[in-house]
Amino acid sequence: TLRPSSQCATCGWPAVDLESHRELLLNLAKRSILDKLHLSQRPTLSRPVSRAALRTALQHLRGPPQGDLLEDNRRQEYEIISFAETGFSNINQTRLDFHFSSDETAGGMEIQQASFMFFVQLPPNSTWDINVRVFAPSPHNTNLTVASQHALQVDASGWHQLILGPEAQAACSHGHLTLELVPESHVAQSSVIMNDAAYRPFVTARVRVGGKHRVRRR
Amino acid sequence: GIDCQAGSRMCCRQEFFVDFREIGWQDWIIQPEGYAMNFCTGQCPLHVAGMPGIAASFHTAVLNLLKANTAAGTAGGNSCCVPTVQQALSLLYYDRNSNIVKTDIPDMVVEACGCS
Repeated sequence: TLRPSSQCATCGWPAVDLESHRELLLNLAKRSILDKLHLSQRPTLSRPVSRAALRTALQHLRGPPQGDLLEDNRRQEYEIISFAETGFSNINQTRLDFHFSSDETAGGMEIQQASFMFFVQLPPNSTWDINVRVFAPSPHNTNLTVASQHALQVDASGWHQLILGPEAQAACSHGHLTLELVPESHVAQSSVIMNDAAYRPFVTARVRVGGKHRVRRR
Repeated sequence: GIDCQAGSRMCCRQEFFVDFREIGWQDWIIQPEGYAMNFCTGQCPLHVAGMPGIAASFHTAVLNLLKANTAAGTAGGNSCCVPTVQQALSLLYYDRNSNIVKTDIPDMVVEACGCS
């Protein structure tokens, strides 16, 4: 800190002795990382993710385009992977919940892109029609209502991606996204794999912090 | 920029690596394994102000002129040993919902130092 009519902290001092300042520097590094991530303390992991699910998700996470970091006044961007928790389900529908930490970031989150990734197991030479419903809180109460839906036809086993629209992005921004999978055809029971750790469905989101309420001074 | 050596007194970059295992953060930070923080330290005599690391520019020239004109009254010249080149720190970590987050935090790694 440079004060009027005084020298700044580093001036007039030789290089510091690292060993005697080690604790101070470690605390400074910890505080610096937590501040930049808008965390008051290090997260405590309440729902550990299996290594298989982590490996699968990371293989599908695409990095941001080169140059994004320096554009737009170097606003910090995040990519988040949220793993599904299975909510109310029956043979006709499966409900998935995704949680995002909207309260960790000052000024709220601005979701730029969100994708739903899910693994489907199908018998050979078969197709499967499915509706993916996006739920959002009703404007009049807290009940969830269908905000949009996407009809998909899946013709091969493997990972599938659905780019989610603005309704889903808004739900992610508010910290909670609910999707419902409704099979239209029943060629294969339980075609979407839910319980195997390596095939757990997830949502990837690209997030910009503080986008909505930012005031820019020129 | 100059990297600090034993007994350095002039403005230089001191390397400092924070091993996440050492501070018990390896469970929530997936990658990288540590943080090459580094920092700037050392003296900035007036004749060094504005160099190295800060490219010659109109602003540098004006600042140097101001310093030269006011040097008599201020021993230190208010010149500081500061980062002149910084890089982002890429982190892959678990948040408190056990989501996996990837982000690039700008200006976290000091690459070079110079006198302001």
